[in-house]
Amino acid sequence: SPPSPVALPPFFMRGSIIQLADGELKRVEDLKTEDFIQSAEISNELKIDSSTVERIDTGQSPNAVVIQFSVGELKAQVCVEVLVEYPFFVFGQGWSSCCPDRTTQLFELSCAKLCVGDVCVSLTLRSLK
Amino acid sequence: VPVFPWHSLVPFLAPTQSD
Repeated sequence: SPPSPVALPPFFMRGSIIQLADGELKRVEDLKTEDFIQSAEISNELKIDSSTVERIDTGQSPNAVVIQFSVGELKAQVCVEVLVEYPFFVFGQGWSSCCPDRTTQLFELSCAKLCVGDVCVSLTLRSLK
Repeated sequence: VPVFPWHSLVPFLAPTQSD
């Protein structure tokens, strides 16, 4: 059977309180690209990667899509299956999903339409020392 | 009120790098 798509966790709900790496608290809808970059910079374990959307296909489960990303400098090809409303943070743009209307309806989180070519914020573990 | 860490919002898309 196909793997279940990643369900949408509660912290994408508008108004959710997010703690940045320096301790600052922000609402999820107020996060900026710089917040992710600066948080990763002071993290010993996490590194920001740029992940470019290469393809978006219909998923095997209802309301799911398979998104193919090209990740980091090595352009590693990674596919994830998520629900259409799952938001990704696009550099310089903010929250974006394959079905922004549904994201807004379910989570009251304003979203742009995620498109091929968009560059999303993703994380990599730094090597553990 | 629950507080979530910033990194819970960001997907891990690449395998661990050795740098």
